[in-house]
Amino acid sequence: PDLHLVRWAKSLHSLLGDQDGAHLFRTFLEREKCVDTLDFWFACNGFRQMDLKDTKTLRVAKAIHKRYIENYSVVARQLKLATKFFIRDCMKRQQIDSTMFDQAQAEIQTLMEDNAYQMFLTSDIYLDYV
Amino acid sequence: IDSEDDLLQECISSAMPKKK
Repeated sequence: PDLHLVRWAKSLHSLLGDQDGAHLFRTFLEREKCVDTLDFWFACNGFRQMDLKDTKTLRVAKAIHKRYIENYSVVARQLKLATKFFIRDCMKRQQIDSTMFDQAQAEIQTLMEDNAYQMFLTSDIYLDYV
Repeated sequence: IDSEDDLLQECISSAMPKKK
């Protein structure tokens, strides 16, 4: 377990690459009422791996857009206006691309690294696990 | 047809780390 904890503290990526780490971070974000940021981050990764020829991919893009971008969700509120416009434009023209959520994901990731992740490493949830 | 929520959940789950 010690190795786990050292790895989780190394970077957000190493935390999220580990099943137990991602689960514990999710529990923490649920309590902080911003679990959507993590779900969005994973949804972007999942979307990037999808086949653009599959009709399902457009439906998933629409679902991500509706759930996280076009409302006042915790994700939408943290994204730059230009980033939201870009995604909205892609959706309007139905021009789906594997990288269409990359900028939005990068913005959310930076915010998670600077805020939620730092808070997590000093939280009782993490320290109790230690 | 899967609902929007199911599709989204499936997409999120596909990217979650698997048990080593």
